[in-house]
Amino acid sequence: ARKQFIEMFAQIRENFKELFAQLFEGGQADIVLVDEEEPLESGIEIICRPPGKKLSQLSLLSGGEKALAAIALIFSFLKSRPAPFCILDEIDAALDEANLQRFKELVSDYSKRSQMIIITHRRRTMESAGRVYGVTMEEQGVSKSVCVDTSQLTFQEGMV
Amino acid sequence: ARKQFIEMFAQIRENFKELFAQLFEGGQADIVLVDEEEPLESGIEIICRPPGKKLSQLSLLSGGEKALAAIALIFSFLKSRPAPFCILDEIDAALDEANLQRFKELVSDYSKRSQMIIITHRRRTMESAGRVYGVTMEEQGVSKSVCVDTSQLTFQEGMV
Amino acid sequence: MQLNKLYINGFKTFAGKFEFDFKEGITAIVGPNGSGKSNLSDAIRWALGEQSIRLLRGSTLADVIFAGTSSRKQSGMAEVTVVIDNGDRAIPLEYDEVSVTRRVFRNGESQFLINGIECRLRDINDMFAGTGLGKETYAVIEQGKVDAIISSQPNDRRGIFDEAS
Amino acid sequence: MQLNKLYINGFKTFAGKFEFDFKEGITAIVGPNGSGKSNLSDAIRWALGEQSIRLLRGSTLADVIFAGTSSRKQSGMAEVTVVIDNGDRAIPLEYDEVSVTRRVFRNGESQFLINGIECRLRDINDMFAGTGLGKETYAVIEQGKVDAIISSQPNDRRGIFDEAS
Ligand SMILES: Nc1ncnc2c1ncn2[C@@H]1O[C@H](COP(=O)(O)OP(=O)(O)OP(=O)(O)O)[C@@H](O)[C@H]1O
Ligand SMILES: Nc1ncnc2c1ncn2[C@@H]1O[C@H](COP(=O)(O)OP(=O)(O)OP(=O)(O)O)[C@@H](O)[C@H]1O
Ligand SMILES: [Mg+2]
Ligand SMILES: [Mg+2]
Repeated sequence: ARKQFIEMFAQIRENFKELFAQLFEGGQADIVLVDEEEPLESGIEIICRPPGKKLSQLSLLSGGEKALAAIALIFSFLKSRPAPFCILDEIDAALDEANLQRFKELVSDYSKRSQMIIITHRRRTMESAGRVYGVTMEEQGVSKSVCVDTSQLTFQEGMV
Repeated sequence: ARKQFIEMFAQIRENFKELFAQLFEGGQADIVLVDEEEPLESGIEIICRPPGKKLSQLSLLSGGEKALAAIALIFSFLKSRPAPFCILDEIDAALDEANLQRFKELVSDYSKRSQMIIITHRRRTMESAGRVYGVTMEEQGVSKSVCVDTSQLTFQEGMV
Repeated sequence: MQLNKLYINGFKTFAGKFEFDFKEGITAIVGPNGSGKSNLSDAIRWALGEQSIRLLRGSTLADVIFAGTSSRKQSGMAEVTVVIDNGDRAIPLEYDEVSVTRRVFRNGESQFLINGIECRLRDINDMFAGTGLGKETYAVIEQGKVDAIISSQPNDRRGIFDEAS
Repeated sequence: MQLNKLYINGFKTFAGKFEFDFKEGITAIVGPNGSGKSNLSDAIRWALGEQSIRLLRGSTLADVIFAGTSSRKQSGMAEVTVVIDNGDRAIPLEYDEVSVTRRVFRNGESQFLINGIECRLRDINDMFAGTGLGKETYAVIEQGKVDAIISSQPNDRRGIFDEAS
């Protein structure tokens, strides 16, 4: 169990370093065991340094930087241990347009390994989907859904 | 102090009922003192019922409904006790396009009483501003700002 | 292994019977605030055995049953079935598809079924162990919780690392 | 009463001297993630006397001083001045404009000034009491905290009600 954990941890760490630099277009990130002697009990430290900035505490990162760093970590797990499917509920809410584009590319890339179900209000994210389910309430308080194939859709700004 | 609190509380309550129904286009809301005997110590219960839905616990509300209810409450305070200025940091992040429009109208309405400084990534919210400050990092890690009068701006989707 | 179908009946705002088909690749779920998008994600988590009432945003287990509206009666039970593609035999059962069903009644009684045969919650947890969809899954991220892992304390981060190993 | 000007020097990512003019009505602040928008809102809260290190997202008071980058040295101090229009004499002082300045040095020493004259934090708090901009203000909403009032417990909601009365 100990050997398995250490191997997995080393893989996730490599992935995180790579994905962070990809999403932030630079900078450095790392995950470190607080207590190397006890890998199965130890807490886990996360270090993030956006490009050009000094190493700082995670709490000083901006809302969008924290979300992007978390996305890098989530996809680090999916890279080594792809889950059968993945449900992401508005994880793009804090991102600006440029980061939204990078997120969209990452999701398209990973959707070849794991099925992705993404709940979003952002147009740019919707554009990457092969299929869209629209959930509405024609009758107040009761959900109804309709499936649309994206090949016939053009997204208008005000659509959702 | 007791009389003052009770009077203020009654005003905020009226405002909240009105603003909630305005933002949700229906439904009911209320704020209630947990212990009427001790107004200066009592906790405060908030009740929200979106239109057509049964009265439910606040925790069952959706992300966007919670944000909209919170906006109704914040503006209930501003209505009775307008602050000299107000800083709102991405409070529109969870809203869909229809609620974004209602929020925009509310902000325009209240900007006559209090000065509004709004940090946002949503285009629709930007359109309501008389002045826009763009904050960027030409030099990594160092902020720079530029002021633009909105009369010369047309917002492109990808702008920010 | 992937999600093929989802059947929902009486779960939160899904008052009638619903069927969702999923293909591989990316499916987007869109719609107005409060229309039921996150309820869909809750339905899938619930069917896979989620026990935390707090994560399901209610205060009792029966809070997931459709509570009724001004024009519709409440439901007597909630039922969700998740149909998973097992062509790659990631789940060690001799079926191409495996369906997992969960039901709860107003009196609090609940049932779990695998391919229509009643089982215990333990059997469902055992089935998904090691797939990444277990209790501390990194594959389902709730609304507003994306940066929870970044903002939490070092000792609270163990969960998702243990899930992956 | 409204905000007329803001001068910032060495506060968080604002490494040099900056000046912002504000008019009445709505001012939008836009820009990429991590560019310094919320730092602006922190600067205003800080100048008005905010003492909570957690709300300023750091762990020491000196965390608000520009920490330097790979190509610029760190600053020795942070200074923010907020100029408030007092034409309506909401603040009982005989000036059309009232400026509030806060400084902090690397050694932790801090200064407060009203119209250029050194004062204590208490004087600033007294000045803003009753305007809605006090400690539990309902007029400054931080990022990600909009629904905190809705999600909190009944006893924790007193703050903003006491501020308003
Ligand atoms: N058991 C139930 N019966 C009926 N309605 C319910 C039940 N549980 C929750 N709801 C309703 O579901 C709604 C929330 O739905 P949900 O969280 O899925 O919205 P959403 O589409 O994710 O919206 P957003 O875009 O704002 O996040 C609430 O209005 C709530 O009252
Ligand atoms: N004392 C400091 N010196 C230098 N940089 C700092 C200091 N304090 C915070 N920062 C940096 O400021 C950045 C965060 O800025 P801020 O929170 O204002 O971003 P933002 O524009 O609000 O972004 P978002 O749209 O993502 O919310 C972080 O990258 C952080 O490293
Ligand atoms: Mg939701
Ligand atoms: Mg911010």
